[in-house]
Amino acid sequence: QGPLTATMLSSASPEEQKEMLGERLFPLVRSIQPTKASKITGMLLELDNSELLHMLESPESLRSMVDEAIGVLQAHQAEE
Amino acid sequence: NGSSSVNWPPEFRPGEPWKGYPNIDP
Repeated sequence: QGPLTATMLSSASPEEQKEMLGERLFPLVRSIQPTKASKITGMLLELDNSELLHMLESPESLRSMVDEAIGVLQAHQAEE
Repeated sequence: NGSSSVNWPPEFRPGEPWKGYPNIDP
């Protein structure tokens, strides 16, 4: 299973593209934040696919986005 | 604000179809 590329994504429907990205992102997110990986991955999938592809190749980018997502999620949950 | 925010964010579960962000509008 090689790296996911923009070319591979371009042959899929928009929903399938997010699904393919999510399948790759989820294990990485889970290694950073095991308890909220499902929600954080769901949040990250709101981003542009090009950004998501970049995050798959850049652990630092992914980690900073996950940190940011955790902050947003906590703020959101605090409101409820 | 709206009650729909309770469902946010949708959870991604590996192996399941990604439903994405449907317009929550009951």
